[in-house]
Amino acid sequence: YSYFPGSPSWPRSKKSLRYAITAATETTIDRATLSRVFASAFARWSAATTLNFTETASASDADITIGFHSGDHGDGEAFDGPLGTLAHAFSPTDGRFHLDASEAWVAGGDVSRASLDAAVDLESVAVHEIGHLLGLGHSSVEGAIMYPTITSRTQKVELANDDVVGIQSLYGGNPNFKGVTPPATSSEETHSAA
Amino acid sequence: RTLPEGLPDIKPLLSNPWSAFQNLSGCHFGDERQGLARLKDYLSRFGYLPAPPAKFNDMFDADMETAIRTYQHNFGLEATGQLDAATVAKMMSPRCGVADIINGTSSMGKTVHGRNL
Repeated sequence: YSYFPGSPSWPRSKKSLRYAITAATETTIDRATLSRVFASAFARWSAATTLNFTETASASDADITIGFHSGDHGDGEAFDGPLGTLAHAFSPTDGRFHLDASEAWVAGGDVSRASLDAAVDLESVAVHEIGHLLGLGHSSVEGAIMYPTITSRTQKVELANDDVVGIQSLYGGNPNFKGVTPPATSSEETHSAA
Repeated sequence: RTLPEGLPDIKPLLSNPWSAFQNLSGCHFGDERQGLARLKDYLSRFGYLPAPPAKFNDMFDADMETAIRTYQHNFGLEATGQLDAATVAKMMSPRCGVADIINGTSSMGKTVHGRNL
């Protein structure tokens, strides 16, 4: 795991963060589905830490704003259409989280069965970007959520040990956290690794 | 959410903006190949090369070799400094837009630092 330069984080006094899905967001995914997917993504980080997240309707009340945008959207980090860069988020305490509206997002359901080769699982990307919003940089550990790339038509939403150690060093651990579940390994993969 | 049946095939529109990197597979130090400037833009965007004073050129120079070696370290690839097939494939993968190295001071975790040490 890594941190942004200077290791910025949310203030220790701020354990509850509010997020808003911005009204002008450029997506055809319905609002209820978006709420469910982002709630699930935030819950994965709150399970491991002492942080809590709640959705709020108003962006002006929110610590974190989430929006879908196309091309140049004013932050100097233009999106590039399908595939390429999928999303980006800013380090604490900026709170901006932008997704490329041009992606073939899959919000719920089995992404591996999507009809498009370029389908991208929304929750997987959301879990990764929330890591940035909380202060994590990228990780070299391929199984970690904070690894920079993702394969289309795959889902990766479970925090790896690398992610957990990184985030708990910043915010402390949730005493009820059960720890990470090691990824399932087939006998063929085990043989190959050996 | 998948597109309903009956819609026109939009696969041609879903082209990877980095697919041209495929043509650069096998390039190494000293080569000059059209498209290397674009790959330097990619490396610069994600923190492996500093922003150029003007435009990047198509020369595979020493800075590019070092940048590719660092990229390979970060992504668990063999650090050859060359654009081998595995490196090009990784560079074409969809990814997060946040840089891997920020201001030259942040890298991708202890694995890389350990190797450098």
